[in-house]
Amino acid sequence: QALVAPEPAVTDIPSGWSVIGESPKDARIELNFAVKQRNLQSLHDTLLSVSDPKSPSYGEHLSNEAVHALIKPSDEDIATVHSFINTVAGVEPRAASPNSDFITAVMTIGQAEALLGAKYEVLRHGRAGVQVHRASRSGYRLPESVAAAVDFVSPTVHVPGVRTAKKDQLSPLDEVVESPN
Amino acid sequence: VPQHNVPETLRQLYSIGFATVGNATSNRMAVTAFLGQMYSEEALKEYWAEYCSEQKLTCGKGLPTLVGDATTGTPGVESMLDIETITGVAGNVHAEFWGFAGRSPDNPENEPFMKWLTQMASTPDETVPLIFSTSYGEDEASWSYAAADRLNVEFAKAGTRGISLLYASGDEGANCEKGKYVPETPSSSPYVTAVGGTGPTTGYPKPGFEEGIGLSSGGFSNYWPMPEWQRGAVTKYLATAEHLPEKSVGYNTSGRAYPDIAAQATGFCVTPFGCGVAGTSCASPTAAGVFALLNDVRLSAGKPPLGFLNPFIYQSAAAFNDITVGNSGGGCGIGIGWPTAKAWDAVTGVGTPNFELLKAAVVQ
Repeated sequence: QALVAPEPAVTDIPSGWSVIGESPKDARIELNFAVKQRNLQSLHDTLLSVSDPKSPSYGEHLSNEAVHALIKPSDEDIATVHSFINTVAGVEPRAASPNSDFITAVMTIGQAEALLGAKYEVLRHGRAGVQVHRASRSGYRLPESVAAAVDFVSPTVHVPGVRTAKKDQLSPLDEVVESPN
Repeated sequence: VPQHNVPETLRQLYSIGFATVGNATSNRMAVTAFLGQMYSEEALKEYWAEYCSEQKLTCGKGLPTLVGDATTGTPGVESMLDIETITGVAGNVHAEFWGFAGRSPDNPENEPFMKWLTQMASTPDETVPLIFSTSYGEDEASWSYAAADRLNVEFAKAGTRGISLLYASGDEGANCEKGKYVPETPSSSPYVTAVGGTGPTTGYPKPGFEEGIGLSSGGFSNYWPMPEWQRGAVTKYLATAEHLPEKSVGYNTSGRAYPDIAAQATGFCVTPFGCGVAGTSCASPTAAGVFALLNDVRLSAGKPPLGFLNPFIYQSAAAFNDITVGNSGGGCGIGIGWPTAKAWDAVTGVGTPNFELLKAAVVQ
């Protein structure tokens, strides 16, 4: 099958992050396949009707089971993703949500690179001191039939945001320190 | 008079008062933490002892439930700010701390934000928190359109179940990058409630004296169209506000506008780090605490929780303190960022919550 990129590679690594080398092939990674859902317009309409105080359905929220039943992916798409992971990477995937709209599989970085046609690198956020493995610059590709069954796969191209609260004023302790003058 | 934002001042500011409000046993609220921001029970207990005991305030409802693959450890400013603030504002409501590392000795590399989403989707209705406050954000385009579109669906799933999602709007004001305004997400998602930031107009926080502050992020999404529930308010702002940014900075006036509301975002005390912490990371758990109490009012009245808040917020704008002073920064050097204005604006949304007024609105 032709290979398709569900998401574009990242040309500019986000500010604060730097690439410090290749990811070790034996490091473990949990890939998360977001399987395409159905009836999304119905979900949207239901959300607005239960959330609008002027709606007669206001407050009539759906149960978790009902929400997941409403948008459950097709059995074919679920099977396609399962088969792809199992056949190519040789690992057993599992459903990460009640209706299998997320399917995860733990494997090595080496297996993930082979599965996704990707190259994982270690990214480090200097200020936060956080390191992640991402295939941001290489991107990833999936066989056409698998790409048609998923919205995206993570962690791949997306680099997490890091937010740190600021200190904008002196603490009470600092305020009582007098200047030499 | 306290010089900083602590439970006592925040409850005065937002008309919560000092009575124990929370009574509904099924009410739960949560904060989320990512990438190694850890929770410390010792620090939370110290915070409660310092800011709640002497004032005889009920803070939280026992120790928080810990959920996720990375919860306890060396406390982080962000994580402790979130849990201390939400339990300081909302007395007698059970809190949860949901923490995800992205990687740990026991867990393989993952996308912590996705771990949170799948955990929430797998938690039964009986035990899932009714409100999540998240102080996580990044440039909108850092998620591909395909992934961002899917995140919207996940947010919509939560709202349809009756779960409210509040996000810090961002700390970069109008967020100028390379001469253009850049929206921030998840606050730019039309399926969450974005919380901007205010500060005191005078030296210390007191009711009726708040202004929009420079760090408060807001603007317009480049991914998502403007929803109907905010169209009237935002259209009025664009038509009547003075000192709007020049069009050359590239904002998309047909996009989803944010923030939706605001709360104090400067001068917070965080144990064990000290006072003077700022950012919309302060505002989101503050607002979430108020809405957790409003959920309590509804549950106690035999009504369902508020769920996705935005249609209610825009229809109940009169129950918020309208912030008409101040502006955001980050304006590409050719202006002030966004100005505040009467009614909705791109710094403070419809304003800061007035619990007394909102309490009446949520049971109507």
